[in-house]
Amino acid sequence: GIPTATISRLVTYLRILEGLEVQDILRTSSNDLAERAGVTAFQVRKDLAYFGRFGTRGMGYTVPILKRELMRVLGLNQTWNVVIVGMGRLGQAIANYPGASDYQFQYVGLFDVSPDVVGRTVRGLPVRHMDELPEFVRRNKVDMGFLAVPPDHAQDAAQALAGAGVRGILNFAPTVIQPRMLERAGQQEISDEWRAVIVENVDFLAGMKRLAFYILNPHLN
Amino acid sequence: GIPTATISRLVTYLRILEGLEVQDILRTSSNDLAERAGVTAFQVRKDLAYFGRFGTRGMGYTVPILKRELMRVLGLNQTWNVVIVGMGRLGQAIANYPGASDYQFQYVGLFDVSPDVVGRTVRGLPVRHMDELPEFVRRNKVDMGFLAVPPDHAQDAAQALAGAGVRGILNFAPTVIQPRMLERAGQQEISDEWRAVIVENVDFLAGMKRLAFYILNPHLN
Ligand SMILES: NC(=O)c1ccc[n+]([C@@H]2O[C@H](COP(=O)([O-])OP(=O)(O)OC[C@H]3O[C@@H](n4cnc5c(N)ncnc54)[C@H](O)[C@@H]3O)[C@@H](O)[C@H]2O)c1
Ligand SMILES: NC(=O)c1ccc[n+]([C@@H]2O[C@H](COP(=O)([O-])OP(=O)(O)OC[C@H]3O[C@@H](n4cnc5c(N)ncnc54)[C@H](O)[C@@H]3O)[C@@H](O)[C@H]2O)c1
Repeated sequence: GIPTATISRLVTYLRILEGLEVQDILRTSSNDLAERAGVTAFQVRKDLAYFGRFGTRGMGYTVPILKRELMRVLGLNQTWNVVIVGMGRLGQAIANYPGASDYQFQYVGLFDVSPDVVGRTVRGLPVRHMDELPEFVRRNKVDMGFLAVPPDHAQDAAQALAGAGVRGILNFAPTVIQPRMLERAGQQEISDEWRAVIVENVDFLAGMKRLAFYILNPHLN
Repeated sequence: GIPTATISRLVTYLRILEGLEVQDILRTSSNDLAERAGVTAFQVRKDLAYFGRFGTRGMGYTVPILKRELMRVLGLNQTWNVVIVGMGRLGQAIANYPGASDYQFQYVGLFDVSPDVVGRTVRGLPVRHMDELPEFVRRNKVDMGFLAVPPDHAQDAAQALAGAGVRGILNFAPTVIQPRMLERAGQQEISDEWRAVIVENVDFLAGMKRLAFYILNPHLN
């Protein structure tokens, strides 16, 4: 499959293109993008080649067009309906994060199990009980669940999200989320509700480790 | 310099090695690591080559030894003293995150400016006022500041951290942190307190975009 590193680079190219657009720079090239991204021009061309021919050979790329194509490839030209599961400190920080809505990640629902939290309003949305999740996901065509519960509750909450019908789970808990398995005709198989669910993990620890690395190796920054 | 993607891959290899160790698997190879990391064996060897010869040609690597070397390269075999600046929702979520202390990122201090927060105790540590930061950083040999303040306050708080003498800033605010510049002999130069400071950014948005991408392109997962 496509390496995760390619996706990260595509996100980097997109950020660079947005920066160029903000400065009214309308043309770029694989060399220019490569320099700004800290990779080789060969890598840039290889990454973009997965998704089609964007530029004119030898002529570079038009910034708004390449940006639009990358946004399409990265699913950013459509609205994603998101619920946050777990409205403790992290869940509330996520709900209040301004960066998230520019890219059409719309928080449509907030969920928890604790009576201290359920019923409160955060950014204009009521925090509902997890019992309401399946019906809510169906009615509001929810695409993704952001999982911000404690690690020992993460698998249960993930099961509830998969059972409710989300297409993806962004997991912030420091634990591995497993799909529910079934035995069919003597074989272990992924259960139906998990079959099409993508799980992606988020971890600050990676950022902390990068910082430590660059403090020790500033010449490599 | 070394590409950021290389650091991310090194962190991935380390996570894989930890996973192998937990299962009592003591040998690995560039092919094995490559397969688990979703990259080529060539890439694995290239990444490790930056830091020395770890394995025996044709014989692969010993898991605990390679893990120890990667931890050294990534600065994980030493303790890092960390302060969190901004003890709102995100700052508190960070302070309570269990994953952070395994790797010897020790939270030694918590700082804020708001009277609602200063004086409270979080995980056994008192939240101090920013006025105490310079003295605290000096006395406690603080290496890093985690910046979890609102975007319009981030530059000021970063300036306070640099002025106090930290070696690195992990920035969670959705804004670009700039070093303070001076004019010397008619030239623009980085100010002394910023000269050796590394700034690294953390953003959930990258994880959200990755999830969107894989939902649209499951065959590339
Ligand atoms: N990814 C990262 O880098 C990172 C950073 C900080 C925290 N975290 C993790 O995020 C999680 C939340 O941290 P926090 O500080 O906000 O914890 P918290 O205790 O403040 O909040 C957790 C919330 O989840 C709710 N909850 C528990 N079980 C639930 C369930 N089955 N369904 C719905 N809600 C449920 C609780 O009632 C609570 O309100 C933890 O797993 C923590 O380790 C991750
Ligand atoms: N990186 C990410 O993915 C991500 C995710 C969520 C939130 N965020 C960002 O994290 C930041 C904090 O979010 P939050 O929800 O915790 O906000 P918050 O308002 O709950 O907390 C911010 C805290 O910073 C304090 N503060 C303000 N100026 C300060 C200064 N100069 N020095 C010290 N403390 C100061 C405030 O008193 C407050 O307690 C925001 O910038 C937000 O956009 C980032």
